[in-house]
Amino acid sequence: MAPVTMNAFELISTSQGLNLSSLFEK
Amino acid sequence: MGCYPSKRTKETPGYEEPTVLAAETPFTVSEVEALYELFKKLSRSVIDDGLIHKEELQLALSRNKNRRNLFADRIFDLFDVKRNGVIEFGEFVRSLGVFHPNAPVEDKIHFTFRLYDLRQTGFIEREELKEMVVALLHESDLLLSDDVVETIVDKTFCDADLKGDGKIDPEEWMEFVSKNPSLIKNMTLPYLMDITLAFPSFVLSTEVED
Repeated sequence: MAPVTMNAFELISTSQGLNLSSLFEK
Repeated sequence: MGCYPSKRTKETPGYEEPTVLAAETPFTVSEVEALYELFKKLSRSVIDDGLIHKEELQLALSRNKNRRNLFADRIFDLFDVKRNGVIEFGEFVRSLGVFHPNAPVEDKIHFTFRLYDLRQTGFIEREELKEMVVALLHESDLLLSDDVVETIVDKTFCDADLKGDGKIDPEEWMEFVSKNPSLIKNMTLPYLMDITLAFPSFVLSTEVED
């Protein structure tokens, strides 16, 4: 992992809170 | 049904007719009816009142209704269009419409801008970006030093803030996402293409043809 080259928004978009596909999991 | 209001209308506050919602969203009438099954399931997970409360969305998204999640909170706030502390069926369907594979990309980009504009100032500010990175690290139990976080935030902010005025405006955000399309990957839910397969129970009772 090379954190200093990460795009901060890309990191944020991996949040479980933004993963709405989990609404459809049974 | 005759002259009486439908059972759903009587029982569910904020219920809206699928034909109306289908006309305003990328969903068909059948898909809206399938979404109603999902809505019912979510809206009775903690408080059985036919409305989605913050804890219920939190539970569905993070599996823990007691652990606050900044991003689940933001999703709730954007879905709760009337700002009355609950998500009604119409709000749920219209908001999920943005996540449909056929929804306009511009709508998805606009939604993410509002999502990340934590204090609703019309701009994404550096402080907000750092707050979100810190929240993500906390949620993921990842440890990065403050120096590393600052470096990540600085670099990203510098790339996105094309005008160099210390804040990201909607135009800059549009440009930044165009160059980094993976940023809106989570704004498309393939599930929504076959929602009627996921929640088929309504199919037997639907009265409206698409």
